[in-house]
Amino acid sequence: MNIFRFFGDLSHLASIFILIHKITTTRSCRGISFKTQALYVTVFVTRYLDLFTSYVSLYNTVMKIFFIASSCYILYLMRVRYRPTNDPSIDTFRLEYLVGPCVVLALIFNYGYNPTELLWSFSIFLESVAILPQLFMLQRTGEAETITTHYLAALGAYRALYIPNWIYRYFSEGYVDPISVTAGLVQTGLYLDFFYVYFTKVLQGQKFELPA
Amino acid sequence: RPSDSGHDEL
Repeated sequence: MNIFRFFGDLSHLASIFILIHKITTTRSCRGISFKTQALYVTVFVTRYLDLFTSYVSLYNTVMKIFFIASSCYILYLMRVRYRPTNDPSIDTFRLEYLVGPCVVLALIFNYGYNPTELLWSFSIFLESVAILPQLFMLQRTGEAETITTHYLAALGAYRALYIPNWIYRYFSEGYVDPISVTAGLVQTGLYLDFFYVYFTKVLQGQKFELPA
Repeated sequence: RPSDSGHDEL
């Protein structure tokens, strides 16, 4: 554990709390992609199957349980409690374009041909693109509530912080995980456009609006 | 290999 990873994880936790806060206080999941949230549940469930097989630390176990539970809770909020506020007609990204290639990539790049390793690898690739339906929706509507942009910023910061974490681990432990690093760089790259608008508009007190 | 020690990152 190093500070980059720790603050990355904290940022990830923060993003989830911000999202739950947004949905429950506005009593609406408007502007949130159900598809992205469903992908996160898939990511956490397929990756954290090792909860039953390998113990890393109490921190690790608690975080894994939290990520699975909170992502399922968010789906519940969107699908049951605030269902009328969820508009599927603008959440139109085709999931098969994401899941299909991730299955193929996991079959090619993995650390072992067994179900746990294949699912782990799949979850890493899937996480790297899981935000796309959300970003696509943002692009389509051209604007976002400020709280939603804070959610995305916290999620992007979590990914960004994992990069110095890997650099640090390389020098301090000689540890390199090529699958995580490659997928992580792609994932962080997807946020660059968003961050540009976030820094130049939202943090200057303006509304998040994309140029027409 | 990363998986020998398990995947310790979240």
